Formats: sequence, C-alpha cells, structure tokens
Amino acid sequence: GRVLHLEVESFKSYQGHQLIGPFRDFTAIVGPNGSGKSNLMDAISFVLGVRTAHLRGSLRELLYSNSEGGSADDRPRRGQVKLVFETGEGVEVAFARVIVPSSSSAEAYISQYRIDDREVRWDAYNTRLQSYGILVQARNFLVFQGDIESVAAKSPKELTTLFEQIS
Amino acid sequence: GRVLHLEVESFKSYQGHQLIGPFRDFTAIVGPNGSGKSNLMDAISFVLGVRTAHLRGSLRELLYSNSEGGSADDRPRRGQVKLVFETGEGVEVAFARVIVPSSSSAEAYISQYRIDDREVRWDAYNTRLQSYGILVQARNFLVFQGDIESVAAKSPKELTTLFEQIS
Amino acid sequence: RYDTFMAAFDAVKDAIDGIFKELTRSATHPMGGRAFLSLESTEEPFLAGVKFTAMPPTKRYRDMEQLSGGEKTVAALALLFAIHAFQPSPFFVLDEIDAALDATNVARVARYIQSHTRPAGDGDDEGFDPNPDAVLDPVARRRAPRQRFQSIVISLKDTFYEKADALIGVSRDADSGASTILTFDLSPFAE
Amino acid sequence: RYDTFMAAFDAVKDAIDGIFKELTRSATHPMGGRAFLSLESTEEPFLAGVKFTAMPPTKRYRDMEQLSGGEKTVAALALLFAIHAFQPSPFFVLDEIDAALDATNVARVARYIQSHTRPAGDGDDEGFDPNPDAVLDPVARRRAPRQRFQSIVISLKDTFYEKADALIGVSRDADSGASTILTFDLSPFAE
Ligand SMILES: Nc1ncnc2c1ncn2[C@@H]1O[C@H](COP(=O)(O)OP(=O)(O)OP(=O)(O)O)[C@@H](O)[C@H]1O
Ligand SMILES: Nc1ncnc2c1ncn2[C@@H]1O[C@H](COP(=O)(O)OP(=O)(O)OP(=O)(O)O)[C@@H](O)[C@H]1O
Ligand SMILES: [Mg+2]
Ligand SMILES: [Mg+2]
Repeated sequence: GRVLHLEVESFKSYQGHQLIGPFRDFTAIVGPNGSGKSNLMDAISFVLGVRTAHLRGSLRELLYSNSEGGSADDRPRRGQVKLVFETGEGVEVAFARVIVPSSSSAEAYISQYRIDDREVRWDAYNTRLQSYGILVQARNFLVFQGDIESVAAKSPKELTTLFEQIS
Repeated sequence: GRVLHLEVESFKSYQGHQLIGPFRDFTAIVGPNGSGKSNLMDAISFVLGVRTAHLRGSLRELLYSNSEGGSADDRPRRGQVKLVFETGEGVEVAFARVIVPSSSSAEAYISQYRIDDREVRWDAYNTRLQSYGILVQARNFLVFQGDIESVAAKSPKELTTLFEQIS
Repeated sequence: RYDTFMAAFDAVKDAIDGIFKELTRSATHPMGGRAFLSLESTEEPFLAGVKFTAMPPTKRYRDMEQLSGGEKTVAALALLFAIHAFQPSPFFVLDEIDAALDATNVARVARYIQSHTRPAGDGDDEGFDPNPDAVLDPVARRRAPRQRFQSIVISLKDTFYEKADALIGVSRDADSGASTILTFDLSPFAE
Repeated sequence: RYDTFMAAFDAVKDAIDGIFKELTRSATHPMGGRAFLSLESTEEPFLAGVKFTAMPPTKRYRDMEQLSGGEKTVAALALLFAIHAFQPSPFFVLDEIDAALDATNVARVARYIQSHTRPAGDGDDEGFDPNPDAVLDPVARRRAPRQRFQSIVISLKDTFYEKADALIGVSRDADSGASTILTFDLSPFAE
C-alpha cells in the first residue's frame, strides 16, 4: 500500500483546511526552518494514532493558534488530520483523527477516530492499520527529527525491548 | 588571547606526531564522516583538562590504535596533546596533557600536565588557564556535536545551575 | 515467546550485513563495512541484551559509542531497514536523517532509498532491480525479494531531495505564521 | 551568593535580546525576534529556575519545546553568545552547530561569527565594526564594547565554512584508518 495524500485542518501551524499531496514513491518535504515540515510528520504520526506523549504537544497545543490573538478564545476548538491510503489491492481508505472538546470539561480535548467518515473505536482503527502493515506501537517506520543517531546508541537492553516489540 | 596551533601525538585517530594549525581568527575544520574532525575537538577539550567522563572514551581508549593490529600490545603506551596559546600580551604558552601508563597498574593510565614543558599539578594548570579566561569547568565555549539544541531545551532548574557555574 | 523473539531476531540478523554493505561500499572499499547482531544470552535471549556492532570499512572493532556522528547515522539506518525486512511497513517517514551525513553518504542513502521505492503490488520484485550493485549478489537476491517501501523524507539538503519524485514545499506566511503548501512534480526531470 | 548570581544573570539578561535580534533579523523582519530571561523567584533566584523564552519573528509566545529544530539552534546560540558577553572566553569550539540550520540561518550565524572574530587586544573595539547592522543601534554600541572571540568550527556545509579565514582539512588514510591534516589559507580569497 501507499499514502496518497493528507488533509489537515487547524492542526499545528496549518490554518483552515489544506490538502497535502499527492505523495509519490519518493517524496521530499522541503522549506525553511520553522515553516512547518516536522509539523507534517506530526500530522502523519497523529492520524496513525501515535499517542500525544510521543508528539510535540498536548491535544490542546496541537490545535492551530495564530500569532495575532493573545487569548485562548482565538483558537479553533476543533481540528483534524485525514490520511488517504491506497491498499495493495488498489482500494482507497480514509483514516481520520479529530480533536474535539471533551464533553466533560471545557478546557480538555479528546480524539475521535473515523474510517471512511464513519466513527470507530480506537482498537478497530488500530487493527485496520495493522492489517495494512502499519504497526504504530513499534513506530519503526517513523524517524523523528534528531532521533536517528539514538537508534545506534541504544543499549543492548533497549535493543531487546525493540525486538520484543516487533515480534 | 588565541589558539596558535595544536600538536597531537597518538591521540584518537591521530597516529604519530602531527601539527594542526595555524588557527586563524575564524578557522573551519572540514572533511568526510569519520575522518577525525570531532577527534580534534576532543583533543582541544582534553588538553584544556576536561575530564574524560565528558569525552568519548577512557584514557586508554583515547590512545591511538590502528585498524590492523588485533591485540592490545599494538597500541602505543603514551600519547599527548599540546596546545600553543598566544596571550593578550603576545606571549606564547604551551599547555600539554600527556597520557602515560599508571605506575601502579599495567592496564591503567593517568594524565600528566605540563606548562611550557615543565610538569605541574592539575590545579596550577587549571588556574593558569583561568587566568587567560579559559574556564574549563563551565565549558560554555565548547559545543560538542549534537549538543547545541539541548542548550535551548534545558529546564529552568538546569539553567539556574548553568548560571551558578558561570558566577 | 522464545520462538517469536528468535524469528524476529534471526530475520533482522540475516539482513543487517547486506544492507550495511550496500550503504557503505565505495570505489576504494567495494566490499563495504561489516555489521552484525549478537545475543548476550542464548537460552533466554529476551531477558538479556542484543548487541549491535557496525564497523565502517577498514575500521577495527570499536564500541558503537566510538563511531562518528555520520557513521552512527548510517549504522542506524541499516538497522531500521533490516527491521523493515522482517516487518515491512508500506512507507517510511524520515525527518532530517541526513543532518550528520557528508555529501558521499547522503548520495549513498539517497540511492538506497531510490532503489527501494516502488509501490507495493508492483508484480515480481525480482524481475526489475534498479540497483546495479545487486547483480553482484545473485544468491542474496534470490533468497529474499528486494524490499519495497514508499518514502516520505524531510530534508534541508538539495543533494538529497533532488533525488525525489516529487517535492512538497512548505513556507510560513510572514504575517499570520501559518504554513502554506506548494507541490512540485520532479518526475519529468528524472534521468 | 545572591550578588554573584545576579551579576551573571543581569549581564546575560541584558545581552540576550540584542544578540537574538542580530541572529534573526531579515529583510521581511528588520526588527528580528524577541528573547528574554526571567526568574521564577526573585528573593532566592538560585533556588528556583531561570526561564528562557525565545520568539522568532511573528511567532507568538510558545514553549521552547514547540520551536522547530532550526529555531532552537538559533535560540541556543544566542544564549551561548550572551553568556560569553558576561564571561568572555578567548575562543569558541563549535562542532556541527549548523546541522539543523537552513541556508538563510547558516548565513546569519556565519555572518555573526565573522563579525566577532578578531584577535583580542585589537585596539579600540568600537572604532572598527564590520557589522553594518550595528550602526542602527548606536546606543547599544557605546554601552557595551563588541565582543571578540576566535572561532574554531567543524562543519559539513560549504556555505558555512567558505566564510572562514582558513580551512583545516581532515581525511582518513584508506588502509590504516589514521587521520591526516591539510591546511588551506582562505584569506587571499576573502572579499
Ligand atoms: N498549534 C500551533 N499553532 C500555530 N503554530 C504552531 C503550533 N504548534 C507549533 N507551531 C509552530 O510551528 C513551528 C514549527 O514548525 P516545524 O517544527 O514543522 O518546523 P520545521 O519546518 O520542521 O523547521 P526545522 O527545519 O527548523 O526543523 C514553530 O515555529 C511553532 O511556533
Ligand atoms: N583511539 C582511537 N584510535 C584510532 N581510531 C580512533 C580512536 N578513537 C576513535 N577513532 C576513530 O575515529 C573515528 C571518529 O572520528 P570523528 O568522530 O572525529 O569523525 P568526524 O570527522 O567528526 O565525523 P562526522 O562528520 O561523522 O562527525 C571513528 O571512526 C573511530 O573509529
Ligand atoms: Mg523540523
Ligand atoms: Mg563529528
């Protein structure tokens, strides 16, 4: 399978609704420091279900907030990332993860998960991703900025944990 | 003051005796991966008295060992780095730190310190460096590979420690 | 538990040396370097450590700690790609993995990625291998089909991103600070 | 203890914004960004934390954690140079500090280093200032003499090292793995 395109909405430095793609076999994301390249990696990791502890911010901080407004009210109260994936059989599947205000608390946010625009529970979402070979817990196919050298610096015990995770 | 040149002998990837320099106002060290650039930074840090815990190797590992020989006997049993410094008044001072086998144990090594080829104790060496504005404990003027971003990532408590060190 | 662990370990162990050689060979060192994985304990391997050793060409055995920044990056990539041989995810997302690489190593990593990026389900992987070096190793090629994965890389080096099929350019609006996207198809310019 | 700590803190606090502005200003943002240090506790500052905040041009206040790799590097360099204003060591040794910097930021950092590298004892620092931007800020120039330091940098980027006065080239012998040195004087080629 392969990634076709992303749709990001009010996510990190991405204001409003933006289409990112199409992604080819070998696609490079380029641009100046601080422009939003790693934020796209965060978007991909986010929509695949990586826990916010491993991203650079809480759910609240992942929502777009602009440079002008000073108060929290300027921040949109909802954001999402959608990843459109083409399976090995040529079928298009849309994975979406939405940030919405929590019903229980005014300042808290939660994630909702959708496959082809139908809301699903996280395990169904994760299982579907696994069926396409996308194993998010191990995260071996995601190399965050500054992380590559630490893969080589892992202690023998850490490598064992890595092998346990992938097996 | 300023650094004039270095003389390295059997230190890390530097075989035999080599002159490194002259260093100008703005000198760049260039070359392919693994060629020995960071080893020069290690040499400068070493000769200034930085403890081996902050360098990439024990005293034994800092001694040059070549790719061919397999046994520990191929390794030279002595190495040194000398830094020739020109003071603000135009006087040349040679700081040298030598790795020699420890008299107490066959496999252990110790450091000897020399100013202008006369052996001195570490505190005299350190005090002399301090008199030229070289404050090795704080190490603020040495930025090792991969370390620059962590300066910005320091927690408030770590920054306080930094300020205590420099004051 | 022993079986699943050893299945993973053996597969990665078999793949790592070939991949490391592909990432380190050159005109002066046509054989490349050497990399291997070893178990600290063979009866209960998942309770002890897995030792990863990588030796760039002509370098004698040294702790991974002693390797330079660029050498560690190449070793780490070899390990990641070897893990992929066991657990083939359909795509990789790599953020500035070239930060510590010199021009030669950037070219080797870019060529490795280029030779592995074809869409899944592209028919017989063995029929078409754009990496001429693989011809040197017919036995390995028949034993394990060449891995394929889609690559999404972030890079500041034009020597790296010029090898891509398409560019996604990101820029920041000077007033709002919001990111905007421009895509650019490189395939008309491919050699 | 309070006095020595506050002497250091105040000196660095006063220097940081000017230096950060020098490292972040551009044609689109001639004022640059904003950086400052603040104390979590004012009575016993050495028992609490020191907060470092850096805001690139047009970016609203955000935790340092939220900054990009390149933005963090520039902020970190500003802090190091501000500390140097209080405790002027005669030289800096900087190993691949440009790893995360794009071409524009490399140029700014290189220009900053270039404008500060003159041998100590070069007479009146204020008489000759090669940084034309300092003319915009005559008050600051009179208040604190421009820092001078010798720079020894390791870099893989030719856009950075081409600004140096001399190059020390390191290469590794293909057989023994030993490092050899070649020096190259760039000053005949300086503009
Ligand atoms: N929720 C948010 N709303 C608006 N802007 C944000 C948000 N979160 C992060 N940002 C901004 O995004 C920028 C970081 O973007 P990113 O990390 O993607 O940069 P980058 O292109 O990877 O840069 P570099 O090349 O330096 O790594 C920061 O300047 C930060 O202020
Ligand atoms: N005691 C030693 N004897 C011989 N070689 C050594 C010794 N210690 C380290 N080395 C070698 O030096 C090399 C590392 O050199 P160094 O870290 O200076 O490279 P570098 O030029 O900074 O590379 P990069 O650009 O990748 O950071 C390693 O390959 C290592 O094997
Ligand atoms: Mg980034
Ligand atoms: Mg290095």
